[in-house]
Amino acid sequence: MNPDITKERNNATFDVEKLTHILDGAPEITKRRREIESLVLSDPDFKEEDPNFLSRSERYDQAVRKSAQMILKLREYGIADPEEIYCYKNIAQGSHNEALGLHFAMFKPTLYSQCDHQQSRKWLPLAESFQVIGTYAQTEMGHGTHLRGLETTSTYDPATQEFVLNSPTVSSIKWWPGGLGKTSNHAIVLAQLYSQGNCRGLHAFIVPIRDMSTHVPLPGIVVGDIGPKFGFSEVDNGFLRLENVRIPRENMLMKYAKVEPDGTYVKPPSAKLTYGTMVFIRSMIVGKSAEAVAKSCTIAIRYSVVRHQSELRPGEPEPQILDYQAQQYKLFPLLAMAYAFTFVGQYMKETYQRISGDISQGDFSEMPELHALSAGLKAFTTWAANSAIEVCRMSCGGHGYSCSSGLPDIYVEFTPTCTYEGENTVMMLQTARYLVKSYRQAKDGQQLSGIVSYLSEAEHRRVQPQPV
Amino acid sequence: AARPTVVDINDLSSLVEVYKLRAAILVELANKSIQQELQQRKSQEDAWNNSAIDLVRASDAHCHYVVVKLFTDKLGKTSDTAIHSVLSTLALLYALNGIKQNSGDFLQAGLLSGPQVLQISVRIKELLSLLRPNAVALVDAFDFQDKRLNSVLGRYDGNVYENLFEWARCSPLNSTEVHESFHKYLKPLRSKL
Repeated sequence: MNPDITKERNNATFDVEKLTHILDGAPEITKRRREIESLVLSDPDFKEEDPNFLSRSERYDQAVRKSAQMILKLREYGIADPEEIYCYKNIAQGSHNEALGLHFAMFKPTLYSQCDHQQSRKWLPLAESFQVIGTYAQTEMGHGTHLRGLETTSTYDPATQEFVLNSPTVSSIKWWPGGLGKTSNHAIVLAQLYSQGNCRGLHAFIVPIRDMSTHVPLPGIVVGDIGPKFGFSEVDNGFLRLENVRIPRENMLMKYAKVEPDGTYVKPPSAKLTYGTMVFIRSMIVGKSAEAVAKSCTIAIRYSVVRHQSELRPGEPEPQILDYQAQQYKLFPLLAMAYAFTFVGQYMKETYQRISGDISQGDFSEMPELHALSAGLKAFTTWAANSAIEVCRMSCGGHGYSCSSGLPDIYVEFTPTCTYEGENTVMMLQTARYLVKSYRQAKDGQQLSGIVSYLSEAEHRRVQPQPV
Repeated sequence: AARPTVVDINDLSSLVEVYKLRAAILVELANKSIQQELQQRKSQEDAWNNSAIDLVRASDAHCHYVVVKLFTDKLGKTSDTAIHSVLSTLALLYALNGIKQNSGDFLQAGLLSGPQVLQISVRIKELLSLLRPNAVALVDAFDFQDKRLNSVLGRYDGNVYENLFEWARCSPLNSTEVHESFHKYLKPLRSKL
């Protein structure tokens, strides 16, 4: 053990273990997390090549092997709780994403939340047994956050009771979805529904894209990997071009909106329901922001007590760089941010679970607030975290730039959060729409509730700057 | 109007109030911008687009208030005295640093005075010194296993240099003492010069 870091630990004025319990949520969660982590750490099957020393293809290959291995191990250990699976993957993946990531994070949750009873009976067992490996194809080459701009079409043909899916232009090619390029054999495709000559807006369709035994792309399907990115080397972000592909009527996810055999369209109770999955993901992203800042601070602060540099007082030995006020001012506000975002992440998870419970009871009243809050906090925390990682890297000097520091990987795996699942500026404008609407309601005398209730406090209680 | 609230920069609930008012005022300003655009006969959509900067700022301030509020709420649920103390220091640093980085908003809204902003700078330095002894313990509390952190610089045992050297030697470029490019390119080059 490095003597500097030992000395630092002896300086602590509080019980670290107790604080870990607060960060995890409870002592038993900490205990269980460590049990799960030790399963991976002691498992020789998870010994792997350092991805930094592999080519892109080797990294993808290793990632798929690990994903497949994790699935078998999770069953072997009987780990089924989503939180525990998340914890298992965190330790198995390190800072890297997994090729099958979207199958778990988007494809399955969407099946669970958007399939009607009959569809659930068919698709969930296939997805759970990995007969069907899926992704979620929403973003197009020319359209992203603005969902109403998506061009992919799904036209209902009552004669055959099928939907015809098509990419009408180059800009409508589905672009970016993780796992789309080489891994998945199905995709939930978001497309503009047309029935009886009318456009019904955006709906979700299960589209087979590869043969389930040979994995060869199906007729009318042009699919592949979009090429190297800044990071996410383990993930085959892909493209998907649909050339008048026919799927049965039953493949439209119909828990809320429906198309009858004759093409009659039944509207969903709330337009926001298609956003359900996005709100879930955005709530989770807040937690990812906290984790990224926490990891970066851990690296930078531990290194800052090991690294000695220059001379603070003439004739004295080189001090630890964390003794410089400038280094403290770089890192400690970020350490505070890591804690702040951790607690916000806990709040968002609890709120999402509470409100999504209400929605399944048919109560959508808090959906608009959650939608606005998750959008704003996703943008706020990812922008701040993105900058924080860079500050931590630079605080480690040249060694921060080495892949061995872990900081380049944390950065390139995190930075897409500022543009995916809703580009941040657009997210802030969505939140602003809700704030301005609430503000006008307050001006009209309505009493607001929830996190925006402060807007209805009459005449914003003025604050008297305190004489110093 | 309600009695004005006095700001105590060392009191977190007072700072939450200041963040709340900043957000409320920025929402009001954004709405005012839209109204002004509408009065100039702009369409609803153009009025919205021409107020986008104010709208983003209002949302940012709203989220900032939510984060400071939730951090403060969390403290209220922390019973351990020593942990409450160190988390309070962190929360105060987060709130005050946020004010320092956005001091224009608070000054423009009349929520804080110039001398108070200077006082905040002094207070931040004090908080940095207060946190210094606990810095490593605070990151240890995140409890990242080395495998998960995947960082030679952030190792739990702090043995950075030995492991940095070890890591570099594993790099594929070092799998042979002489890389094949020497024989393929450099040696032939010499014979041609």
